[in-house]
Amino acid sequence: EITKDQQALVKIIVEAYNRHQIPQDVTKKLLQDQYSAEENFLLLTEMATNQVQVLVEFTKNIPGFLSLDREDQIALLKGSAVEAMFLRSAQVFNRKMPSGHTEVLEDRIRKSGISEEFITPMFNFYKSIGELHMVREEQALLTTITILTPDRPYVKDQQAVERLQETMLDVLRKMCVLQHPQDPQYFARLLGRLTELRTLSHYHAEMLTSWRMN
Amino acid sequence: PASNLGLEDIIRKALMGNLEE
Repeated sequence: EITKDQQALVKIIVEAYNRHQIPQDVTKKLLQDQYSAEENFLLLTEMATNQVQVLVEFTKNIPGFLSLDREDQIALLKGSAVEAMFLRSAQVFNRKMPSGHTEVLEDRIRKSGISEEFITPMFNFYKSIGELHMVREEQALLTTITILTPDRPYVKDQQAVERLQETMLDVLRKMCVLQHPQDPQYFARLLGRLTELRTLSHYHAEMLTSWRMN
Repeated sequence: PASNLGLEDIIRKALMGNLEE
């Protein structure tokens, strides 16, 4: 059973998740199907900045986050930025979109100059997230759990972060049991995606270097 | 290192935004 406090917690997190999105004037540009390689590179770079700003605005609303040590807050955001961006991108990519939009987006990514060896694991990850058919509450909580990973570099008070993460994991676990009673492995599968995210994040640094050189 | 510094700058500015308000 989810307690009243836990329900209130989920409500705050989901509202923040819905409120903080990439600005529409930026996403509209993504859907233009006429663009040069340079325009594409500039837009995807602009989006990366927006993604980080959106991540920070969302994270400030996570109950307890702003009570953490200030430098730990920065360490958590720095450490989780790439994973959180991939997770959010995967969720957006799998959302129902008007006809043709998914194809334009996929085409844009494939023609961005990013090497195929990185594109493949990225799209594989997007597909594996899509297969989960997560509801909004699960997406928001999984993102929160990613951000509140205690073993990021330079985090000093790991126990404080761990306590906060445990609170979120407990709520998510209960939600999975209640929402997916016929699939007792659902929670474990969600957490399995976090391991995939870590792998993808390790590819990311190499992906950037090769892309910049291209 | 340069791109990591850029990321940290963006994060610090965005975090500070609330305090300034």
